[in-house]
Amino acid sequence: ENVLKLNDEVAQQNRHQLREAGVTCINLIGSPGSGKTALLERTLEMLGSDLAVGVLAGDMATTRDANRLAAFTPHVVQINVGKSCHLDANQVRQGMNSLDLTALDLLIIENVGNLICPVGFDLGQDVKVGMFSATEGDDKPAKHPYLVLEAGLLLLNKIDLLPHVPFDVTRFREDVGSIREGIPLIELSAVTGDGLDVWCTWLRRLCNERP
Amino acid sequence: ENVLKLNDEVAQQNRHQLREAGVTCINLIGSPGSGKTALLERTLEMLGSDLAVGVLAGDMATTRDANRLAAFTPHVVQINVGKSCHLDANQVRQGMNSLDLTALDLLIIENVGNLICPVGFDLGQDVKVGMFSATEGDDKPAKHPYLVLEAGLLLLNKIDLLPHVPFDVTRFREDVGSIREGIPLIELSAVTGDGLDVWCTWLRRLCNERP
Ligand SMILES: Nc1nc2c(ncn2[C@@H]2O[C@H](COP(=O)(O)OP(=O)(O)OP(=O)(O)O)[C@@H](O)[C@H]2O)c(=O)[nH]1
Ligand SMILES: Nc1nc2c(ncn2[C@@H]2O[C@H](COP(=O)(O)OP(=O)(O)OP(=O)(O)O)[C@@H](O)[C@H]2O)c(=O)[nH]1
Ligand SMILES: [Mg+2]
Ligand SMILES: [Mg+2]
Ligand SMILES: [Zn+2]
Ligand SMILES: [Zn+2]
Repeated sequence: ENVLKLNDEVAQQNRHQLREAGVTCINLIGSPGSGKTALLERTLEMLGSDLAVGVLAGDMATTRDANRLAAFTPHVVQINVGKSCHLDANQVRQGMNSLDLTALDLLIIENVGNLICPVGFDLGQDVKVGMFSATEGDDKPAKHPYLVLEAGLLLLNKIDLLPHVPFDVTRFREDVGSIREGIPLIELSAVTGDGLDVWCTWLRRLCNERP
Repeated sequence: ENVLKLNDEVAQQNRHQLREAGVTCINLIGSPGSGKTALLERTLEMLGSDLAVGVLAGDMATTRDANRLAAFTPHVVQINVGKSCHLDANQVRQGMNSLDLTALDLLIIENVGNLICPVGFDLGQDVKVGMFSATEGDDKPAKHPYLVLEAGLLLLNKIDLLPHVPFDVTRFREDVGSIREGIPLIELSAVTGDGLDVWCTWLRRLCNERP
């Protein structure tokens, strides 16, 4: 439909601009409170010296996420989408204009908290990363197959809470595999730091492959 | 826009049909994994003898929620919305057709796991109920003001996990109050049963007021 076609044209322009500037870009998609910002706080800490990382944070309202991330990097911009349910390529283009792309190796877009609508909107990223969390229940991949199909990487956050919640990790992994065999899955905790090294290695490799 | 106008016409027909049948209806809106189904499992158990309760469960894919609820009542129907992000009035009308409304006092619609898109779509309900959970972080009301403004009742689920998560209940309540002073808020746990009596009382009252 027309809105999507227009979006994809702008997304392609974003993609071109990012590649011209040598910036790798990921689009992080997950439920409200799955721990996207917490993960990015840890990521900025860990990668800070190796890679120059910028963040574009999308939310309906508030600048709380950008405020949290600003403690770790000056390269942060908040987009408020208002009564919308996903970032679009035009908003990302505007966000990119207020960042110094020449100073960055990696741009992480933290999409609006929503497992569904962001999946269908190209922003110009290299990879969509889908994030689940252990407190949401183990059936979320089965209920959100389009995200599993679209993502280049899946994350399971909050694994530190597994002892406290009825989450069947085996079933979760099987459901992921039956939708998309072989898709990379990293199990981690933004609070304890478990799995963050694997995540950072993945990010570094992506930047080296697509500088 | 046209889609919304068509939806609202069907929603009004649903509303009329429900009132003709003497069925009170709520539209339960919350993030993926906030505990909607778990709450309804407990609710069906507790209300089972006083009120005849039916559930219409919406998900992109799977019948897992309907399967869970079928253990507690025969009055359950699952709607799979596919690549959509919210139930619409037409889908609810179809769901209502496969329920025996004459046998029901209360119909609970469990909307697709999504804090945003369902807010704008009238389904024919008497009240929209917004559900947050303690594992999502205390900033969700501030980030989702339209849900707070649209809801007739707000729930905070998973309060049993408060000792394990950095959730500031005072800040949460203040944010709710500054968006909408005096909106009812029930803090509960679908796992321990805390607060469920208050929730069931609210439901009973609603059914008595709008039989
Ligand atoms: N136990 C535990 N809690 C976590 C973890 N990651 C995040 N949290 C908590 O989860 C809540 C939400 O974290 P956020 O980082 O705000 O989540 P988010 O996905 O950015 O939320 P939105 O941007 O609003 O969609 C906070 O209370 C965090 O402390 C984790 O790995 N383990
Ligand atoms: N500790 C705790 N866990 C809960 C509570 N309520 C639900 N859960 C857990 O949270 C996870 C998700 O519960 P569901 O009932 O499937 O959540 P939902 O909102 O129906 O999920 P969707 O329909 O997929 O959006 C499950 O692992 C539940 O056991 C609660 O009050 N306390
Ligand atoms: Mg965030
Ligand atoms: Mg459910
Ligand atoms: Zn949407
Ligand atoms: Zn939507």
